[in-house]
Amino acid sequence: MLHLMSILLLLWKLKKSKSCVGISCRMQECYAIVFCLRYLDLFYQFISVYNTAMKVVFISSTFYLIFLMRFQPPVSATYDRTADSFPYEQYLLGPAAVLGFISAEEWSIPEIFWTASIWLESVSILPQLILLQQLREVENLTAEFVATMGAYRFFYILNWIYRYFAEGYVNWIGWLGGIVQTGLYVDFFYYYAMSKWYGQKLVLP
Amino acid sequence: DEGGAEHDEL
Repeated sequence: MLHLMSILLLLWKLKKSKSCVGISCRMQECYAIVFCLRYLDLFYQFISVYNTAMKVVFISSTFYLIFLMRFQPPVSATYDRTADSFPYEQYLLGPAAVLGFISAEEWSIPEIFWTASIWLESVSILPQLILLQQLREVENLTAEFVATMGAYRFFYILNWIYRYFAEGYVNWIGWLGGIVQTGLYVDFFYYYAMSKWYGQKLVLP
Repeated sequence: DEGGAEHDEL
């Protein structure tokens, strides 16, 4: 739900402020790739209505966000591709594909794609965090959006702890990816929490 | 886990 909330928060921000200054479209592109790699089973496997519905929502909303930021005025007029410049193609996609192949539980396309999507998701926030570091001042809604993006994976970790003790569920790849992903947020969370605590605007060093 | 890894999470 936190992940869904982060997407809805971003949609609301774009619609309300008609600006995507401070928002990384490259991060959304990474998430679109994550979802396409991971949700291929939409075509051949049914787990539950909830599972299918959320997959469709995540894929469609992420592509809609990219469309808004890249091609739909007035939002796209505020998008600066030179500022949002993290070269994720070689820095993130390459390693995720290699790691996905090496660490896949079995060498089948769905499993390799699933594993690569876990590694890619764990670092997909980097373009967004790097863009914020360049801008330093973080607008309120953006701060909330990034905070929910960091929080959702932390709640997966809590669920994984529960599932490990309740049903012996083991998911090494997901666990490692989740720890890396949450770890990348820790310093942002610190500055976010401080700005909330002291009621000041969020400014990154 | 049975056969191919069953991924029931989003």
